[in-house]
Amino acid sequence: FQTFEGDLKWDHNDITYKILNYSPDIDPEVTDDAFARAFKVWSDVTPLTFTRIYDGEPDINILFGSDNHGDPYPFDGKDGLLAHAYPPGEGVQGDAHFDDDENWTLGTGVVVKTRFGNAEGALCHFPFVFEGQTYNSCTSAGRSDGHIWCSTTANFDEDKKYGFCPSELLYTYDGNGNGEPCVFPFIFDGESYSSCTKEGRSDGYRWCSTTASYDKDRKYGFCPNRDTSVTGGNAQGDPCVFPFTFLGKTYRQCTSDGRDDKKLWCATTSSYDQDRKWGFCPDQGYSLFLVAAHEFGHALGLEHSSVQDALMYPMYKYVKDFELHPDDISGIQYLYGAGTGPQPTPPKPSKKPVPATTPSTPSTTTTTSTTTASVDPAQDPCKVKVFDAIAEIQGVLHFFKDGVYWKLPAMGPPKTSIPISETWPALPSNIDTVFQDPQSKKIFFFSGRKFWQYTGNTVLGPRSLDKLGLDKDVDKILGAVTRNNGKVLLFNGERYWRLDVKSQTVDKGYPRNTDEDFAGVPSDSHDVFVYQGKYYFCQDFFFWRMTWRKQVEKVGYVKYDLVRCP
Amino acid sequence: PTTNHKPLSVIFPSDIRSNLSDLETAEKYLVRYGYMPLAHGETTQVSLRRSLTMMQKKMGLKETGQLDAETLKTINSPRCGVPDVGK
Repeated sequence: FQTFEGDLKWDHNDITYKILNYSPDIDPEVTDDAFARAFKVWSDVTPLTFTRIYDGEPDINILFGSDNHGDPYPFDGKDGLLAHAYPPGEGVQGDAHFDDDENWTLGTGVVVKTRFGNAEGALCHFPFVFEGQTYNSCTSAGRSDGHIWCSTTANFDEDKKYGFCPSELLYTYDGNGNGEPCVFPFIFDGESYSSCTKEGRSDGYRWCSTTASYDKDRKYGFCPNRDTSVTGGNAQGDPCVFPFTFLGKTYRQCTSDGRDDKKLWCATTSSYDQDRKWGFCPDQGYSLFLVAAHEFGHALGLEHSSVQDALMYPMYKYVKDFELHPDDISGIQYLYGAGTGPQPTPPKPSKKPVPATTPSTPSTTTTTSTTTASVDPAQDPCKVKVFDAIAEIQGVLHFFKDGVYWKLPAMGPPKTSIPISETWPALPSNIDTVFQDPQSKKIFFFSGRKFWQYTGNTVLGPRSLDKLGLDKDVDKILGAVTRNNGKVLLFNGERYWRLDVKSQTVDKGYPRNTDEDFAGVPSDSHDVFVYQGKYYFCQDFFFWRMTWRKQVEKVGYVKYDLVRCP
Repeated sequence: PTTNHKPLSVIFPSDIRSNLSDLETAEKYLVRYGYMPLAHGETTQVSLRRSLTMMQKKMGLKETGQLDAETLKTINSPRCGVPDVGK
């Protein structure tokens, strides 16, 4: 993870936010929910709280806008740049802006929340069947008033559950019209309008008067997008018109004809050839929740991460069941500390008899025999906070701590600890680093400024690090990355050396700086090792896994992901 | 009315702004997200290679310093507008 220069962060934990406007793509209720869930992502792992306010100046202002939207960083139309946010601070700092040329959804296609009807505001179910015909979008079929509707189950004929779809005939949003529907025709600047218009505005939003005359009443609202509304193009927000003609041919659905990029488009009038009005058809869209969670990360002080699976990685990727990545957790907790976490679950009654505090009085209570063996914390790898060393030996991961070690079994966490002295009697109890040379199969152990070399049961050592050519100021070796060429990299925090195993001397040109050659991992890792061809850098409870191309591909928990603790 | 000479591919109005060469697109991206200084000159090519390498490293791509297919795909993918490097 990365934080902004100077570790910019809020100086208080009770953060306020305000939603300044809404997107025509998503119902305001769905938007409110998406933002609330996005904030919860961060409040779940920190002491931060987020409160929505409607008046006054909040810490975080949230707005939707297109192109030039009031700050020095214009948006770029559909796709490309989706949103941006500013690090914590006053004024525009902390604010999050979303590009309204995108098709905002929850990541899997248009979200159509119904109103009225008998489905209590449920989302449309596409496709649905009505009078034996299948519909993939809202329809006015069966009605004569022009209102579009949908079924909220797969089959209207059977379930009869329905609601009305967003349209300007149903409601408007924002503005000062109290959400009233458009009144058509309406008068604006002396002209009559019979549909939503962008006239009089420079931001591209479609609006209408909620009375018969805007000139007289000055009441207006913005038009929600219909589920068939286009994005991009030159008719943003207008619905597709089917059938339409393009180069003389009639189209009854969206098409990619005429485009090299295969994107689906439609005309928003009955003739593209004549009117040249068009836009892209609704696609999967971008998840407002996921993008908002990312942007709020910036608003709280996180910069972009290099970890591809992290929320703070700069590229958008839809994930169905979102979970905050350990890298993001590390970042936000670096700034704000950990939260109090979930409430503890009351312990279940133990089957194990509790020893009496005063053993003098014999108990008359009959106790069941103990079936659960007690676990000595010192012998349980799941109780270990930080291991002394971790290494792959004979293809099996070994965890070392305070004179014992555990071998990772095929499944589940290690069960039995083994005294180090049983297997390698010459070693001390505190081991800093272990590695097995892939070629010679020799095992090297490091403790302080000493090291040992085991070949089977034969031991060499202890010998001093001086023998390897390491300076006196190297107090210990904290990790090792083995290679198949007879070389091994020895790490001591911010520096590392390359050791030639055969000659047992470090190569010229070393030490080098860890952070220069291994970007994206902690330079103060206390364990470094290779497991199944990947490099692992451990710090605190976490590990950073890196490919041989030095690409960080995962950040995980040592306890859960490596030791496999429940 | 239809035209007699139907073009094979239609350039829509808003496509004009994205009608840049891959190289121009890459330069725009590198500048926008902080990998490349704004100034251009004799060192442009050197700067481009260095900037591409920096970007590839940051994004976890293979560090070729070239505008390869993987890099171009990343450049054309949706993303956050906050710069990756610098303020």
